[in-house]
Amino acid sequence: MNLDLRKERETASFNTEFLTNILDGGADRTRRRRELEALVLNDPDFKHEDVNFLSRSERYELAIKKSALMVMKLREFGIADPDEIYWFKSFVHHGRPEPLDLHLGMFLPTLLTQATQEQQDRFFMPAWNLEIIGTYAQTEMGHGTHLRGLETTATYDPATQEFILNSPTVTSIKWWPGGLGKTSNHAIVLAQLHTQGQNHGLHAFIVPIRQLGTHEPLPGITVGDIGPKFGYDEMDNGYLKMDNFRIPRENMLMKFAKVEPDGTYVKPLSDKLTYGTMVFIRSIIVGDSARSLARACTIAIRYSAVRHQSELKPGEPEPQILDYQTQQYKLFPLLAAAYAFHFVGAYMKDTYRRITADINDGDLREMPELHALSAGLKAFSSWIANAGIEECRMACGGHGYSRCSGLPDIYVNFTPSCTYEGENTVMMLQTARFLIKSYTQVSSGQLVSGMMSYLNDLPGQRIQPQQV
Amino acid sequence: AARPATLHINNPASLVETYKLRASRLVEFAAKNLQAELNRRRSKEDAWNRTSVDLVRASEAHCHYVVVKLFTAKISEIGDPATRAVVNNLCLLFALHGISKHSGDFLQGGILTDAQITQVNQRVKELLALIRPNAVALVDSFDFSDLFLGSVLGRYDGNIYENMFEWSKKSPLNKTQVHKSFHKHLKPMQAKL
Repeated sequence: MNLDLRKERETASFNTEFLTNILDGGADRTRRRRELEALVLNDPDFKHEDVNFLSRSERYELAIKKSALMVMKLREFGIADPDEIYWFKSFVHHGRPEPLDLHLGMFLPTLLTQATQEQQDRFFMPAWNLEIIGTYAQTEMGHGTHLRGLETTATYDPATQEFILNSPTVTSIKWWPGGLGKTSNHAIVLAQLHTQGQNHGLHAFIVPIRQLGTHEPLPGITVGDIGPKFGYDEMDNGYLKMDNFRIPRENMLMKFAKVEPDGTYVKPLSDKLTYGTMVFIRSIIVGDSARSLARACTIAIRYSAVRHQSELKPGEPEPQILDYQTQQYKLFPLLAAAYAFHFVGAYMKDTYRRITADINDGDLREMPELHALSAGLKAFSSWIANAGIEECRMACGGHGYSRCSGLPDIYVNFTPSCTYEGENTVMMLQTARFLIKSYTQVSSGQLVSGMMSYLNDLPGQRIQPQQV
Repeated sequence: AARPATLHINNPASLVETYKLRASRLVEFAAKNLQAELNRRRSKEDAWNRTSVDLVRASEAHCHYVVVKLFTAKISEIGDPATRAVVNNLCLLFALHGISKHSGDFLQGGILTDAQITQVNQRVKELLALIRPNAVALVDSFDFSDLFLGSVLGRYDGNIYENMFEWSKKSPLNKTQVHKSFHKHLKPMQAKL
């Protein structure tokens, strides 16, 4: 052990184990997380050379190999709890994105929240057993955050009781979804639903894209990898073009909205429900902001305790760079933010679960606030974490630029969160819509509840400087 | 809520109140600007676009308030006194650093005075020194294994330099002492010069 780090650990004023337990949500969860990590660390099947020395194709293949192994081991060890699957997956892939992310993180949850019981019976088990490998194809080449602008169409043909999926323009080609290029054989496709001459807006459809068994693209489907990106080397972000591709009526996810056999459209309780998966993902992104920022702070602070440089007092030995106030000013507020976002991420996940239960009981009251809050916190936390990871890299000087530091990987794999699942500025404007609506309500004398209740005090609020 | 009689810069709950005032002031500011644009007989969409910078600032202030509020609420759940004290310092640093970075928002609304901002900046520096002895233990508490962290600089044992050298030797370029490009390109060029 490096002597500096040993000394740092000996002089701490608290027991790190207590804080680890708090971060995990209890001592038993810490124990369980470590158990799962040991399963991976001690398993020779998961050992491989440093991915920094591999080509992109080799990195993708290694990720697929580890994902396939991971699925078998999850079965072998009987790991089925979502949090435990998430932990196990993180350890297998060292916290990096991997080709099955969208299958586990969006395709399965969408089946659970948007599919009818019959559809779940038909699709969920094959998907759980990875006979069906799915992704979530919403973003197009020409439209991302502005969902209503998506151009892909799903036109209902009552004669055959089928939907005709079509990519009418080059900008309507589905572009970016993770795992779409080479891994998935199905996709949940968001498309404008047309029936009886009416456009009823965005709805979700389960679309087979590759032949089971041969994995060849189906006729009418053009699918592939979009090429190298800033990071995400292991992820086959892909494109999907559908040329009048027909799917049965039963492949439209109809838990909320429906199309009858004759083409009659039945409205959902709320148009926000299709966005349910996005609210879930945005809640997860707050936690990801915390994890990525925490990793970067861990690297920068440990390194700053080991690195000695120049002299604080003439003639004295070179001090640890962590003793410089400017280095502390760079890193400690980011460390505090990592803790803050960890607790906020946990709160958002719990709130999402609670409100989803309410929605299942038909109570949608809190959905609008959750939708607004998850959008704003996703933007707020990812902006700060994004800038913070870069600050940590620079705080490590030249060695922070080497891939051996781990900081470039953390940055290039985290930074997409400022633009995916809703570009951050647009997210903040979505939150603003809810703020203005609440303000207008208060101005007309109606009280508001939840995180907005501070607006109730506005009329009486007179702001005067006070003594310290 | 009543305005804080005084600003307790060592009390996270008092800082939550301050962030709440900032958020409600920026929401009100954006709402009034939006209304002013509408009064100029601009379309709703035009008015919204011409107020969008204020609207984003109001949302950021709202989110900042929510994060400070939830962070503060978490502290009271921590049983162990020593752990609670350390996390309390982190919470204070997060909140005070935010006030320091966005001091204009707090001054403009008359929420805080110039003297209070000076106090906040001073307290931030004091908190840096208070957190310094626990900095490594605070990142150790995240409990990232070396495998998961994937960093020679961040290794738990701190044996950075020898491991950085070992890591570099594995670079594919070092598979041979002389890279094949020397014989293919450089040597023929040197022979012609």
